[in-house]
Amino acid sequence: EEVPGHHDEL
Amino acid sequence: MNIFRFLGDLSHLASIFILIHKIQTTRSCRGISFKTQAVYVAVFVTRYLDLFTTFVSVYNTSMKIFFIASSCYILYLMKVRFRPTNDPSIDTFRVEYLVGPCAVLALIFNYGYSVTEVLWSLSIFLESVAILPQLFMLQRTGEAETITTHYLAALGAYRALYIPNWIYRYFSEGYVDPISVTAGLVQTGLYLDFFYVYFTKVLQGQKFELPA
Repeated sequence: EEVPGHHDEL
Repeated sequence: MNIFRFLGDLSHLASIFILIHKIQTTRSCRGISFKTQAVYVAVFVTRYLDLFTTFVSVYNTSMKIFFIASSCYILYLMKVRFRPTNDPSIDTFRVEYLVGPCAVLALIFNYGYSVTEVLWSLSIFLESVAILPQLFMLQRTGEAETITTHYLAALGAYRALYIPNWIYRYFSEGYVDPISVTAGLVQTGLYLDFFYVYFTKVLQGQKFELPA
């Protein structure tokens, strides 16, 4: 499942 | 992950260690805005609710937990451990003027009408202005301990380094996050005055003093 971009940034 | 974002995260990490180090070695939280620190707790808690729903990597999860835990620990240091050194009478910025407009912005600009998405958006907007009570306090007192300025510089550098990260991501992945980018630009912009004094005075070995 693709993780939306804003979840991988802190 | 790219080098800019990684350096930004390291800078963020460093800023927290510098702040805790300052409070513990001087046994004082003088010059630190409790309001700014309290807003950071709100920022991290609302942003990292995705800890319960989304797993990205061990790095990502550990950093999120660290930011929540360390920001709470700083509040503890300020309100309990070194409470007598915290002077609320100079920490007078009205935080409600920040939270209200950010809440409205989060309701208008978000990536989906769910509690977590709106809170995520709120956290991004709130973070962009969280430093204002601290900068306001600095402006009022007109000076700062050198260690405090290192803390602020590292904290400002964190979001500034996210800007090349976003440019890089646009070209390498075609990925754009307009909410983060806009807020990040505002956030970095707020530091420009501070950076100017930091580079021209503190890094030249002088004390951080604002012109009267």
